[in-house]
Amino acid sequence: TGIDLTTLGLNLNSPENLYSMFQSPFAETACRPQDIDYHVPAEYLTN
Amino acid sequence: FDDPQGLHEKTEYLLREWVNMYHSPQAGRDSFKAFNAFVQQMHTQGILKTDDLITRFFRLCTEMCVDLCYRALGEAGQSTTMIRAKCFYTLDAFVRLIALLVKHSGDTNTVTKINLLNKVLGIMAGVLLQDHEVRYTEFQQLPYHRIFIMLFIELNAPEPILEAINFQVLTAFCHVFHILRPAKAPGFAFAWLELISHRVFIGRLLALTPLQKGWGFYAQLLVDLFKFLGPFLRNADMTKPMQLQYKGTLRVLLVLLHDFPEFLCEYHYAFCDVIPPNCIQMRNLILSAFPRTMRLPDPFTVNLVVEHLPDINKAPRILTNIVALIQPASFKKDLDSYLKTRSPITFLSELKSNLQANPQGSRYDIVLINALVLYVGTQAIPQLQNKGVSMSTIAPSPHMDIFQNLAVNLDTEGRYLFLTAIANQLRYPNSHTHYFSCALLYLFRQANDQTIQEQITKVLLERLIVNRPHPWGLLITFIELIKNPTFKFWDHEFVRCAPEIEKLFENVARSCY
Amino acid sequence: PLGPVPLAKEQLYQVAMLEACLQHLPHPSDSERLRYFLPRNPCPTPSYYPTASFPHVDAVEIYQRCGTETLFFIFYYMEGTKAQYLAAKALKKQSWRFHTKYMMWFQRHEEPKQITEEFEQGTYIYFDYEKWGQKKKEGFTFEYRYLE
Repeated sequence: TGIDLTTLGLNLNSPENLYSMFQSPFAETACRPQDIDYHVPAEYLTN
Repeated sequence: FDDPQGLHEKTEYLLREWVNMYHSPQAGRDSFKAFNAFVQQMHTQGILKTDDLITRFFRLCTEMCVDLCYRALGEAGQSTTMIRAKCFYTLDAFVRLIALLVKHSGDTNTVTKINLLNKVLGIMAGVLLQDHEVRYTEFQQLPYHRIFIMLFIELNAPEPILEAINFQVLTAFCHVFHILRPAKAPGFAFAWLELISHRVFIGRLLALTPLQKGWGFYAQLLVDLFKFLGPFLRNADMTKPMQLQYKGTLRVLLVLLHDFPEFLCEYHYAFCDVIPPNCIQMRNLILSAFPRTMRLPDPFTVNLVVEHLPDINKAPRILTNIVALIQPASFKKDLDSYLKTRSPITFLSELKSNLQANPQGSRYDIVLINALVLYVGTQAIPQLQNKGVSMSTIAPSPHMDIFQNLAVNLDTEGRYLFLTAIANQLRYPNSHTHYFSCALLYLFRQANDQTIQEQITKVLLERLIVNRPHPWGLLITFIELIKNPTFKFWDHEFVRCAPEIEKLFENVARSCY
Repeated sequence: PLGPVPLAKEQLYQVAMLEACLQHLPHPSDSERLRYFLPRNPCPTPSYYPTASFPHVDAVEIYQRCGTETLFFIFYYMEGTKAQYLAAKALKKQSWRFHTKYMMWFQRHEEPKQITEEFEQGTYIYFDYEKWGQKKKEGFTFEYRYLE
């Protein structure tokens, strides 16, 4: 009967779009907020 | 031809120089200071003198970066994090150089920028394919994956210069990803799927590019993916890597179904053309998409009158040119003539052989069958507009003559492909769904051979017993079949051919009403 | 009813290649900028730790309710993320200003004694990243070329 698609780690009921938090086709979970690059002023990149 | 004497050493020196400059604190914002200084060095070293030298420089740099990665990957006892840090130290610097050259080459002339980008991407593809062929199962995707994704992210940063050339940048990347499609570079298949499903890539192509101009590109890449998976899904003998790739593909399709259902709606036909007919669940997923503006009536509603639904007479957008798929031209001419005047009378008797003219392995030309079914249907619907599409109006007609001929004269395999083509049109409420739902039920009722009725039932059932989602049109068609007494569904022998089959029907019936 | 189609030579080659590259699958972090201080492999935490990100994580209001040190901690350790950006916004709302020249944050503590186009002199508080605390400084010169 195929795969239960609700077990692939995607929140299909999310009101937000999924692609902006999509981590990888081979990952079981979405990205955490801190995983996602965000364009900040270059001066902020002090490390 | 061989590289000019000394170019290799010169390139190696320059690349090392750049990597050091890139990582030094004095590199400046976005490495711009370092870049200015480095371009001077390139000039003095004569690298920018001719187009050919620039090409060789990039190829040599790419090869050096790749070799460095292979060496790092070959070091025993290193953690993957350390290996990656070591590789990315050079790769990211190289990517930044390419991005800066693309951004600042040709001043305001965007053509120069895009030409350079295409050149570099072409070189990357060339190096990758050669490496893939030479190293065979020793091939590593890491350096290429990193270069492509970081370059894509760099060139899609929110900057005015880049915004001005964004669509050409997307075109260039889609082009190179098409060249590196899994069928061509299977050793790169996992990285390839990562690339085309990266959120920045999907975001740019499907959400941010205006007028959906990126959709066609993305659809092409999905077709590439389905064509690669096809032969393996066809036999359902899934090795572990293939399972992983398949599951990954399902995830990507779920994201598309959730975020861009209209995209799946508009390209479903092209996708179904390359997804193997027996790949039920993945195809259901695509066929289940419906426009977000649409409110789908519950298919299990008692006394649902499909004909009264507001959208039922609207034709869905189909972006594939199905007329072009009906070959040869003489066959198309006869088809049109038959639809108009039911002549030549030999058309129906020759129909089966026309559909078997496919040399590629399977005996039937699936693309032609799909195109024929949809074309005949779309020719029939306008003629029924006044009377309205229903079981009583769709026949008699030359269109249904063709369908009935196929149902009766094709063998089991051919009939399965024919019925599959019809079932692929059972989607969200629209005029195609309605017409083909009626057509399928009409074929069931008119069939004087129970084998045909059984096969129609099988085609529907195999799509219903897999895990969700299920297309709306599929559900309402099957519910109508088992509820409407005029089909005498439950009187048929095949419903009771085995206890578990009977039980299955009863379960499905119970869930339906 | 279709029956299997034997794999062609090409497909056997593809399977062999796919098998091989299974040994070095891409890691999700391969597709992101490098951030040495943010491990991409989530470290195992006790089950009662919240794992899903809480709602409104993207709203600056959440950050405004954080303490100053917390905001500086987020700013310093989560560079390049939305969290850093929002922490910076919250700090600005607490009248902290980021000064590019000194890579520091300043908060004006009292009216400056001397104001010109180029600079102003007065008493300020700046954040000491070493000691993770705030420091007051008299007669400090604050130059206007700061990042607003």
